[in-house]
Amino acid sequence: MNVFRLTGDLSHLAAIIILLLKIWKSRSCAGISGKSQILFAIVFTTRYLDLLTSFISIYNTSMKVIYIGCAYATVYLIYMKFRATYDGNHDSFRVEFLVVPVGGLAVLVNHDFSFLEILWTFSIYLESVAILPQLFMISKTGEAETITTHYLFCLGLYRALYLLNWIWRFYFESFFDMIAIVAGVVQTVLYCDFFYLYITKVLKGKKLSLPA
Amino acid sequence: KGFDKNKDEL
Repeated sequence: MNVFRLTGDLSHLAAIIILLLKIWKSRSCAGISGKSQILFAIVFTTRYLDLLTSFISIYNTSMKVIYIGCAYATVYLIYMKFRATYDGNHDSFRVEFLVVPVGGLAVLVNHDFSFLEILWTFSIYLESVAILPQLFMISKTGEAETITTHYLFCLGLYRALYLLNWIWRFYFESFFDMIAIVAGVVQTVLYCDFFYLYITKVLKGKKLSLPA
Repeated sequence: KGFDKNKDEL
């Protein structure tokens, strides 16, 4: 555990909680892609199956349980409790175009051809692209609520901090995991355009809206 | 297996 890893986890946690609170307080999930949230629930479920097979630490177990619990709570709020506010017409990204290739890639490129390892690999690949339906939705509507941009910033920052964590671990622990690193780079790159808009607009007090 | 070490990450 190093400072990048810890702040990465906390940034991830902050993102998840910001989104839950935003939906809960406003009683609305307008502008939020339910598809991205379903993908994140799948990501956590397939990655954290090792909760059932191995114990690493209290920290590890509690974070995993919180992430999974919050992911399903978010999906529940979007598709059940505040379903009437869900903007399904704008959430039109075809997720099968992500899940199918990612599933194939996980079977082909992994560290070990075993059930849990393939699911872990699948979750790493899927996470790297799971935000695309949300970004697609924003590009379609041309705008995002400020609180939604805070959520996206924390979510993007988390993987960027993990990249620093992996650089740290490479130098100080001679450890690296090529699958996680490549997927993490892809994931972070997908946020770059958004980071630019966040810094140049949202942090200067303007709403994030895209030119028509 | 070296990659098992990574499983402490979230």
